[in-house]
Amino acid sequence: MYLSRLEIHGFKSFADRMVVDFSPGVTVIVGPNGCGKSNIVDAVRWVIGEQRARILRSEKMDNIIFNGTSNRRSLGMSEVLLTIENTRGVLPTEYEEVTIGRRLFRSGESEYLLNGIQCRLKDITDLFMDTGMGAGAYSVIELKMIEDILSDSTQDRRHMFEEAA
Amino acid sequence: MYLSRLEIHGFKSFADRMVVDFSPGVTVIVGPNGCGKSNIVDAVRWVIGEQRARILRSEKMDNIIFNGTSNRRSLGMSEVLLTIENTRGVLPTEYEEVTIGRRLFRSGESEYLLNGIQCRLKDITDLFMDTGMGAGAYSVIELKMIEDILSDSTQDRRHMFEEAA
Amino acid sequence: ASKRFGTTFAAIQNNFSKLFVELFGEGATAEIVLEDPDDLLESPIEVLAKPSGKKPCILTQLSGGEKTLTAIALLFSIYLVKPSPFCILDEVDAPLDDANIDRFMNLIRSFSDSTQFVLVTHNKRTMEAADRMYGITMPEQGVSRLVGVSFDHDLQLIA
Amino acid sequence: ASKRFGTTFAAIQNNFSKLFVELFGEGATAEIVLEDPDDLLESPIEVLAKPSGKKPCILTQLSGGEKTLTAIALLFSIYLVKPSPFCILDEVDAPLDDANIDRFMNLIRSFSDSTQFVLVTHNKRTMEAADRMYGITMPEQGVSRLVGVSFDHDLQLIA
Ligand SMILES: Nc1ncnc2c1ncn2[C@@H]1O[C@H](COP(=O)(O)OP(=O)(O)OP(=O)(O)O)[C@@H](O)[C@H]1O
Ligand SMILES: Nc1ncnc2c1ncn2[C@@H]1O[C@H](COP(=O)(O)OP(=O)(O)OP(=O)(O)O)[C@@H](O)[C@H]1O
Ligand SMILES: [Mg+2]
Ligand SMILES: [Mg+2]
Repeated sequence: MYLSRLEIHGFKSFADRMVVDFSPGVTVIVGPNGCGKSNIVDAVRWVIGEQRARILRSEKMDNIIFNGTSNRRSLGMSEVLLTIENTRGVLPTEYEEVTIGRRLFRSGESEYLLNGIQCRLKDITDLFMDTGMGAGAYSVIELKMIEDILSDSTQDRRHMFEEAA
Repeated sequence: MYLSRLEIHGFKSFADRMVVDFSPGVTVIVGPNGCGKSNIVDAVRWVIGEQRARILRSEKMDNIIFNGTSNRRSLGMSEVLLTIENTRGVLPTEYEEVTIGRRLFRSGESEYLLNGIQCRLKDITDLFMDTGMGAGAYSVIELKMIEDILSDSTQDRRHMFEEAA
Repeated sequence: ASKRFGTTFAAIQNNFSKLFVELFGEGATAEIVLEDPDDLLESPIEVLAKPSGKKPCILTQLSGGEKTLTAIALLFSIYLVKPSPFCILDEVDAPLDDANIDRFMNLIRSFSDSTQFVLVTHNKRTMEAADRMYGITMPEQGVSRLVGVSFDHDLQLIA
Repeated sequence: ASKRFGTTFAAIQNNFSKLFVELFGEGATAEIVLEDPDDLLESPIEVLAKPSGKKPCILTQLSGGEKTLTAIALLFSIYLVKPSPFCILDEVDAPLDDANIDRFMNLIRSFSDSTQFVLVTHNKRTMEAADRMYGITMPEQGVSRLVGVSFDHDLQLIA
């Protein structure tokens, strides 16, 4: 099982639609400060179900929608699609390929998608149950979290161990 | 006014006496992970009067005394001396060169020195009053503090501005 | 539930000691202990680390680079028990010196059969050790764009 | 006391706008505002930053590198008002890309007549821009030693 494609449109600094094809193995993302690398990481956290705006470095969830530049108007919607190759059948579904999606409109309405069909958030979190992939799992790590993993508050550490049990 | 010499003996990983001569301008300190670079930074914080063990990455203040390796016994005392060229008379004393010192013994006793003569901590903090050099000033910065300077708690920021006023 | 936690904990403990030596070299030891072994479900978890030749110390005394390596060893010892299909690391290599970057990338390489890695980095040594590289730029200020994929390690791409 | 704070604040505000443009380039603007201008002595201080071509944003939306540069601009705008004789920076250049390292070191250079700088770094670009370099090693595990001073930028010293 691996991530095979990520499509971002209207999420943070990605005003235009961007498609990234991933392969297994080790991929690096590079670029100057402020160009949008961590925004890609946030897009993955968001599409797999992250509900806390603070984790996405935002005050309110609608801050993740592209809010314009000096030459462009802000957009009304943000959409991220993530395609997962389910080759080893880790995800509890008979599909070979699974695409999850999430949309947020300025109006505050949000949608979740599973292979193009609207579904509930619960359908997506159920899909990831016990695969180590959900929003609470430790698959997305930034430097600041390294401090937390070792931090004095052993509560954080216990949570990691419980996730694995 | 600039730092002209730093002598460290028995402070953290500096079991043997080390003397570093500084000049004005820009000096870099380099070396592998864990070799003792940040310990030098802590030594400067300590000798200029830092009282909080937490800022020196320690639980108790006596953790700053060299506590031994597999081949060496721990030491009983830690001493740091800092010589400052007072060329522009910024420090309120007639001496051209001022050496401040600090010692800590395993017994818990601590000494402060000014040009080789024992003094009180207050004598050292008085010396630095209004020069931008004391323990509370913003002259020693690490990456984690960068987060704090911009952090949500505007209390931190206010403190910086008040220090300057 | 507590029996399951017990076996998971023991497996992680074992992995952590092995991985710590892999990252810090011979002579280094580390362990994870339950502060209160009788209360499996509530006890806090302590980590003790001893880089080679040094006295064991609590985590706050480790250097920036040593802390990062210790956290990585802990993370991967959990992955060994419950592999995660993918792992995204955002500039976790920033505090590491060149020698530790190499050890870190060797560890990543040894896990890359079961886990897919996506690393955000500014470090050229990390870039060279990857299979693929994507560049992100902002030709129009404020709008991010994908630059291109370079398989042949043509580093000028990101100069 | 509040009058003194007022003048200091205005000077820092002015410096910050200038330094921010120096670090982020033309078209970038930033400002520091008092949330409650009538209460000089208690009002919290807000920082708003707008990198070139982007919409103004609150600090949490800035990237890692942008945050570091903003904090450095703030720190130096205070130094302009009350110069500190020395400044020790411990790996603050870690989140910066090469172009921003150069801008950062140019700023350091422009202050180095009035302030002495000691920088701890792993970044070769920062090393090259310094006047002097000291190396620290541990020939005996657990015991730090000074390696030597290199004035002529002989980088093999730290290889
Ligand atoms: N909703 C939004 N609309 C438009 N731009 C946004 C939005 N949210 C964040 N941004 C912009 O994204 C930029 C930050 O991008 P990001 O954090 O991904 O940078 P980065 O590539 O990780 O940089 P670094 O190397 O410094 O970590 C900021 O400059 C911010 O202005
Ligand atoms: N009291 C002490 N006695 C002996 N060694 C100590 C003492 N306190 C800390 N140390 C050792 O100092 C080391 C950390 O050094 P320091 O933080 O200066 O490293 P560094 O050069 O800054 O590394 P990095 O590049 O990773 O930041 C630790 O390995 C720790 O064991
Ligand atoms: Mg980033
Ligand atoms: Mg350090």
